[in-house]
Amino acid sequence: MFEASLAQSAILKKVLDAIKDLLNEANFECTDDGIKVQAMDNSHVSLVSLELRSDGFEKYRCDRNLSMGVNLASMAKIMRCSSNSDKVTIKAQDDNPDKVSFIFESSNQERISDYEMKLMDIDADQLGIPDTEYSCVVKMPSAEFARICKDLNQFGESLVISCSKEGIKFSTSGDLGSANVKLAQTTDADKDDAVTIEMRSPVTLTFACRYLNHFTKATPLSSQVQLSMSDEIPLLVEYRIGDMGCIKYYLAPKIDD
Amino acid sequence: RSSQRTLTSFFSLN
Repeated sequence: MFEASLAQSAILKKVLDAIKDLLNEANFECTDDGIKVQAMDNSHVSLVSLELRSDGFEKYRCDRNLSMGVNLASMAKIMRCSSNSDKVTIKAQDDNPDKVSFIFESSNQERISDYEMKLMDIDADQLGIPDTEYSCVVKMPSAEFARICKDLNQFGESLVISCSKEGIKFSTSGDLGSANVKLAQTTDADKDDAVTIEMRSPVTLTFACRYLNHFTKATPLSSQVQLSMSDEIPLLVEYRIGDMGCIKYYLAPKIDD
Repeated sequence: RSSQRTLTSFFSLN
């Protein structure tokens, strides 16, 4: 038996919005520790790694490890049937379930709805991701990162990210012309609008802007985003989900032939 | 000219 409750459905809606455009389907791996999802997009250029720890749930019970193959568009349809303030409970009866239930309870308990979703068998590749000491780790406001990705996406398909001690620079060019946005490190590191850079050595990397824009769907989850970069390895873009977990996106760089 | 790599060229399959 698996049962997990969250006091507010809003957080699960935001998590789903952050992954549903990148992934069609994914296995939700449920253990005593929590729920994990690791899946690549169809083209195997990017990867989503989601973790929701059990101690972040209002109630969490997982008697046996189980894997739930979820069609994310279907789950998004169901989540849209909840109000943001609803309590949500995810429930699966069997050890090897072929369906999962979502129960939404209004805050005054006067409205209770439940939706049953069929699960699917997903045979997906799992990647081993090594722990990496990155050359540059940048923390910046998530809304600023989203704005830059959206603005620069108009100019070209590729976005060049350069990071040095002075700051982080985003550049692109195309038929229309070129664009550059530079952010300097801020002095007050504690604020939500802070830009902080930890650097071992400067880095310049090129990425497909389209994927970065997909990642920014996670912006409502966190006021800050963390970018970790080293030359010629995938970019890590990380958003915290309150105190209960995080969503990590990895993106393979474009490399000169 | 740069070309897009896939993640499987950086991370190993489990």
